[in-house]
Amino acid sequence: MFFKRIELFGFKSFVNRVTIKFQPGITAVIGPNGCGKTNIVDAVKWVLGAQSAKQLRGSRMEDIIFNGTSDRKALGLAEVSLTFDNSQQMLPIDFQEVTVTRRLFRSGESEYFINKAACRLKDITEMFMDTGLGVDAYSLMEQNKIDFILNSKPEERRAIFEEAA
Amino acid sequence: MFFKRIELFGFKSFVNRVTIKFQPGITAVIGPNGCGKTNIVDAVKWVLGAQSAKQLRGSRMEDIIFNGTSDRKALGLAEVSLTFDNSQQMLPIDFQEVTVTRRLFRSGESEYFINKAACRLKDITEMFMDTGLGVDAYSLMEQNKIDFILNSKPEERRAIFEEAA
Amino acid sequence: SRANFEKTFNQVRENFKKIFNELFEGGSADIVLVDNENMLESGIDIIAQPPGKKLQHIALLSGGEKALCAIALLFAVFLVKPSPFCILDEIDAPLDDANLERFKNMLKKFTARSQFIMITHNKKTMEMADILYGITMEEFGVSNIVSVKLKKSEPAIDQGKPEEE
Amino acid sequence: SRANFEKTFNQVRENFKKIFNELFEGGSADIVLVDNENMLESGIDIIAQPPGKKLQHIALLSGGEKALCAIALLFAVFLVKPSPFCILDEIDAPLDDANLERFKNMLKKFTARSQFIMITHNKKTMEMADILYGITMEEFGVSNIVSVKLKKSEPAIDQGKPEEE
Ligand SMILES: Nc1ncnc2c1ncn2[C@@H]1O[C@H](COP(=O)(O)OP(=O)(O)OP(=O)(O)O)[C@@H](O)[C@H]1O
Ligand SMILES: Nc1ncnc2c1ncn2[C@@H]1O[C@H](COP(=O)(O)OP(=O)(O)OP(=O)(O)O)[C@@H](O)[C@H]1O
Ligand SMILES: [Mg+2]
Ligand SMILES: [Mg+2]
Repeated sequence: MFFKRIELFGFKSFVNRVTIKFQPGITAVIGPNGCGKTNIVDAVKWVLGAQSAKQLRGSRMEDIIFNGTSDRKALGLAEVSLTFDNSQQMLPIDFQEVTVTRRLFRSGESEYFINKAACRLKDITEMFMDTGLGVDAYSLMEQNKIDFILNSKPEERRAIFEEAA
Repeated sequence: MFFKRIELFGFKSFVNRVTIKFQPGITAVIGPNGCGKTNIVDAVKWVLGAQSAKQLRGSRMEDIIFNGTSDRKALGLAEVSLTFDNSQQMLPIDFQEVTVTRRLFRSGESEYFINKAACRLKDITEMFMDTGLGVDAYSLMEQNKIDFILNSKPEERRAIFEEAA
Repeated sequence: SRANFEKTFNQVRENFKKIFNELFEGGSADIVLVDNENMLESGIDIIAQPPGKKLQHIALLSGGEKALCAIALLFAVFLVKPSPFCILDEIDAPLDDANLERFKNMLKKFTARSQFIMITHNKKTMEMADILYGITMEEFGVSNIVSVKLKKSEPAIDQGKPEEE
Repeated sequence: SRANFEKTFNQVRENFKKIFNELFEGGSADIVLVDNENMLESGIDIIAQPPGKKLQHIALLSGGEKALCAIALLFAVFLVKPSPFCILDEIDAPLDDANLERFKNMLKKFTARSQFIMITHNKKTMEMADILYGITMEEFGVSNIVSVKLKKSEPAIDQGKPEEE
């Protein structure tokens, strides 16, 4: 299984539809302060099932929808899709390629899709269950949080081992 | 007033007596990871009156005393002196140069000196009272704590303004 | 289940010891259960001893040593349960040049198993990427993506059209 | 006293607006009392708006923007009550090259009033120092100091005897 691409639309500073294609191996993402690099990480966490705005550095969930600039109006919707190559059937679903989509309207309504078929958030989190992927997974090393695994209390560190078990 | 020099002996990784002379302007301190740069900041905080081991990244106060390496035995004492130029009488004491010293023995006994005359910790913290210097002062920007002023709760931010008032 | 957790814990522990020793070029480390009797509830402690230093609690490690130790733990878990992809957001920021090289060499060993997405400002880290993307904000507040060709000296942002779908 | 706090608060606020605008080359910022009625107890909120972006809570700022915002606040307080010396421990780590230059230019304006001690790994930051010290650990676990002459290209650690007292 590998992460083929991410598509962002209306998510934080990504007001235009932007697609980023990844390769196996190492992809580096660079750019000036505040240009939107960590917003991409937030987008991945959101689709993988993040439930609280605080995990996405916001105070309300609407904070993830593009809220406008001096030249552009705020949008009413945020949508992010992650596409994976599933040729080795790592995800328990019978498709060669799996696209997971999450949408949020300013009204507060949420929608979730797996390969364009509507589903529940629970279906997405269950699909990723045994892959080591997830919102709090050890495989998402957030900015300035490298100390986090070391500084947290001994009880909190169990989570990493349980995830891997 | 300016900070003329610091002298460390037995404080954390400074087992040898080391003197660092500062100039007005900018002094840069460089060196590989783990070589002892932030230990110097801890030493300054300690002499300025730090009361808890946690402020110095330890769990007990003895953690600041050199605890040995594969080739050297642990020491029984840590001592740090800060020397200031006081020709403009910023510190309310009648000396051209002021040296503040703090000592800790493994037995737990502490000693404090101002220009080699024994004093109490209270005398030191009172002497620095109106200078903007102090353990939690805005003038000590610790490693990875730059977000601290921004992330803390609104009530906690008051401290900086009160310090300056 | 207990057997499962115990097996995983012991595997991660073995890996951590090995990888720590390799990343620090010496020294030793360990992970221990705080409460041995109660495997399924116990917290987990981390002990690290950089080369030539005394065994100590991880809170006394320096910023760079902590980051390297956390990286060792991440890779130790990865060996037991590789997640298909991993996002690292400025994980290289606290590392000095020597530790950055060691981290890079270690990372290369994992790219056969997993895909890495690295956000960085460090030119030495960019050099190891298979593909490089630049996030720009030519229009204030609006994120866009461009593909970057890395010339050995400077990344030249290729203003060409971002990859169109 | 109330009058004293109010005067300081308003001065820092004016400075913060000015310095933020200079460091970010545009945009605006403000500090407000959460509870206007109760000046002596109220918490303090920070609002920041990088150039061209919408006014928002500081939690949504990026890592580098937060660091620059905290630096603006530090200097704003410094203008009201300059502390004789200031220690900055790797404050430049999250900044990109452009923001680092702006920070350096701003810092130079303050060196007439206060003394700065900067711990850094960044060669561009070292260049601005009046004097440079290297901390080494030639003997494992033992910190020592050497004075460094900065040749424009590479800092050449002068292995000469550290400054003997
Ligand atoms: N809902 C939103 N609408 C518009 N812009 C937003 C929204 N949420 C966040 N932003 C913007 O995104 C920017 C932060 O981006 P991000 O944290 O990804 O930067 P970065 O590239 O990681 O920078 P750094 O190198 O400093 O870490 C902020 O300046 C903020 O204004
Ligand atoms: N009591 C002590 N005795 C001996 N060594 C100690 C003691 N306390 C801390 N140390 C050592 O000091 C080192 C940490 O030093 P410090 O945090 O100053 O590094 P640094 O130069 O700031 O590195 P970085 O660039 O990674 O931030 C640790 O490796 C630790 O082993
Ligand atoms: Mg970021
Ligand atoms: Mg440090």
